[in-house]
Amino acid sequence: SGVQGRLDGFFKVV
Amino acid sequence: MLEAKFQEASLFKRIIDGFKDCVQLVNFQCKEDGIIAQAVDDSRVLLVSLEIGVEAFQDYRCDHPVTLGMDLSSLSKILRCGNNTDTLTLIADDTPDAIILLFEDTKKDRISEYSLKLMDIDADFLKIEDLQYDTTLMMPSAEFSKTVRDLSQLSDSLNILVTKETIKFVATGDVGSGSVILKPFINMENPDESIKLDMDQPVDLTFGSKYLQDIVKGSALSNKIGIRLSSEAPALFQFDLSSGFLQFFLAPKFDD
Repeated sequence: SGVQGRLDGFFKVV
Repeated sequence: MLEAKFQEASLFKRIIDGFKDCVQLVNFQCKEDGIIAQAVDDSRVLLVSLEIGVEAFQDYRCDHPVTLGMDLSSLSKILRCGNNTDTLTLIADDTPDAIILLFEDTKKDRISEYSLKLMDIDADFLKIEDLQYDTTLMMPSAEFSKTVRDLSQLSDSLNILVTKETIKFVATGDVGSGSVILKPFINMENPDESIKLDMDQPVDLTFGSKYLQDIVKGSALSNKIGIRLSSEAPALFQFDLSSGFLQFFLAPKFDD
C-alpha cells in the first residue's frame, strides 16, 4: 500500500 | 596512525550489527574527535549515520584523518571471532590498505589479531542539517522493536499516527489487521521505561515494514529510541551511545 518515497533532495552532498 | 580501543568488543559488534543488514559498503571517517560513518541503502530510502565520540573508547588516538572503506559483511565475520568481553583495538596507519583488529582477553593473556582489507568506496558524504519535525517521541527501544516486529507480520506497511495524547501503530494486511496504542507516561523508578511525547502537529505517516525491521536492529545499543516525525521530511530514528549515536533517516511512503 502506498508508494515508497526516496531520500533524494533532502540531504546535500558535502 | 589510528588506534581506537574499545573496552569491550561487544560495543563495536552491536554498532555494526545495528546497521549491517541495510547497507554493505561503508566509509568510516576517523578524525581526532572520533569516528563517523554514513551510508544510504541501495534503494535510497534509508540513510544511516553513525557517530562514535572519543569518550566511547577506552583509548583513542588519531593523528591524521583517515577514511576506512569497509565491507560490513566481512567486518562482521571478523567481529564474530572476538569474545564480547575482549578489548578490541582498531589499528590503521595514515595511508592504510588494511585495518588491524586486535582482540585481547586480559584475564587469559589471549591475543588474537585479524586484518581486513580496505576498499575504495565511491560514496558521497551528505550534510545532515537539522530538519523541522512535527513530533518527537522517546520510548523504550524494546517496546518499539516488539511493536514493529509484531505488526510487520501483517503488512508490508506500518502506519504511525500521533495525536496529543496517543501514539498509534497500525498494520492492515490481507489476513487481518493490528494496532498498538501507547500513551505517554513517566516511570519515576525506571526512567528508561517512560514514554515521552512532544507534539507540535499531529502526524499520520506510513513506513515500509522492512525498513523499520532493519532499524530496530539498533535496539541492542540503547534502552531508548528517539523518534522524530514530520510530514515534510524523512523520519529520524535515533539510538544514543554513551558518546555518539546511531541514526536512521527513513523516507515515508505516500498515497498513490
